[in-house]
Amino acid sequence: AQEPAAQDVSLGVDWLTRYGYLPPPHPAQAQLQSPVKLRDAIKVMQRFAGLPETGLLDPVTMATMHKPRCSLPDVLGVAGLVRRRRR
Amino acid sequence: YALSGSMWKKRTLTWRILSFPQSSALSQDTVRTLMHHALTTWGIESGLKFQEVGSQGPIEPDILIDFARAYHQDSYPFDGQGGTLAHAFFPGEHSISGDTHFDDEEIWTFGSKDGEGTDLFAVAVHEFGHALGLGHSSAPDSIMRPFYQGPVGDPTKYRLSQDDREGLQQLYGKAPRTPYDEPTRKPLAPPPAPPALPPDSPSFPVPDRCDGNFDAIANIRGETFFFKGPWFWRLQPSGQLVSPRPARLHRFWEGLPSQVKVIQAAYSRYPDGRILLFSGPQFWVFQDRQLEGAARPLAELGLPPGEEVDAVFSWPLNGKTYLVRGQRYWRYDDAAARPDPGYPRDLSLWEGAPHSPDDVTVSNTGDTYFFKGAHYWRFPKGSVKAEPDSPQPMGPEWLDCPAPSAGPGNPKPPKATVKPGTCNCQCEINQ
Repeated sequence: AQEPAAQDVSLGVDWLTRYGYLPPPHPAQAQLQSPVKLRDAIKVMQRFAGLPETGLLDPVTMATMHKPRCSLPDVLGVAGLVRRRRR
Repeated sequence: YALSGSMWKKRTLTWRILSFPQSSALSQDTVRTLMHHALTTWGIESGLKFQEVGSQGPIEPDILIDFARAYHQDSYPFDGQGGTLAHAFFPGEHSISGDTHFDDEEIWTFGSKDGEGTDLFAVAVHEFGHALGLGHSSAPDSIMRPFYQGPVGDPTKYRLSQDDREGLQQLYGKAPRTPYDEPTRKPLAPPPAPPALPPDSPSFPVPDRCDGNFDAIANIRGETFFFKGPWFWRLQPSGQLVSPRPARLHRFWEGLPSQVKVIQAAYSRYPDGRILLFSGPQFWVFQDRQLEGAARPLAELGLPPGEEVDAVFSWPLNGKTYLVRGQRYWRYDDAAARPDPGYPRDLSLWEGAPHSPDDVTVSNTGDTYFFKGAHYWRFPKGSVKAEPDSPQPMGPEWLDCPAPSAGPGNPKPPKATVKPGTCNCQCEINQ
């Protein structure tokens, strides 16, 4: 399969982080995103989207990331929706 | 389905529409009707009721519905047409809990055939699922899938999928049956009893759950399991017992050796969710209900060879496993797959905890519970100090049983660990 462009990977990682598939980057830890964790995260996203679980940021997966959706995270516990806010 | 970990304690919820969509062909009445039907979709499958309240009244509604655009004073700004369509806040005590926001820059439609616009009813059903405590689902026919799936048909006829129903009923139980409910399907035939096991007949009495004194207690996938001898009970997040009659251990945990008669501790391991059952100086690892591999020695988790365990639990704050025996506890780092150094430690670090607990669990809301006899000690989320009103009787809150009256038959709860300090003790022979 054609290697995704660097920009796509960057957008993809942002999207996966926003919706809870990847842990938010820890400021103190200059932790590289392990390819295995990234692939697992993409697979879980593909399952939620009903796509073939390739684990790759292929074109159909990237296109799905632009589809209309609910703004809650898909994987909870990473970014729960309980915010301190005056109603 | 996925549960968010919070739920409403009450069964009647109030709602109100704070603002209506600015640029939509839908009238305000249509919007209110669609919201009513979207809530009813969840109500008819559970014991929940919904009541619209007016803006003048004193009641602050549980579910406040708002059409807002871009940044709107919460941490989840909308992004114009397309992209994110709406969101809702999970149940809780916070004023924003249950509130549901729709992106006012979408073109909200209803039942449109040409694929134009975004169907308000379908999105509302989804968001109210969040407002009731459900997370996103990956089930193909679930309304809780994260991506917009288009209109879902006539709001007065729409019914939740099985996945959505099961998630909802885990939290709020089934709708109370009405006389007109005719069972649409025959109840499932009970599984054939394998000949080797004695039948479940009254001649084989089952233990009484109201006696307490369980061998092990564990929170597994949001349900609380109470083990006693070769039996166990299951309590759903809604507080309902799956059945007042206990299930047979070896019929459920497939592969558990028949000579294992008592489970001394049990827990669901973080992060892979495997279920570990402990008996004697060994434990067994289960994936769902199937045994994975042979028995393993407790020494693997850092206990001295031959040592047994009273309680095991996983603490969400650090994801580590705690193993309690008598007045001491060990800690195991699952991520690093090795026991933590510097253990065992004294159990009094858990201020107020009883020694040799029957078991320890962490509830869906994050509180830690020590169980012993017919009582429990509650440690608020993240705290290692028992609530001052501990211990409390288990019966009423957990097992649908009356509170035990203290008496010879029901000894008072064991003294908790005493705080270290000077002691003025006169011990006389007759006291």
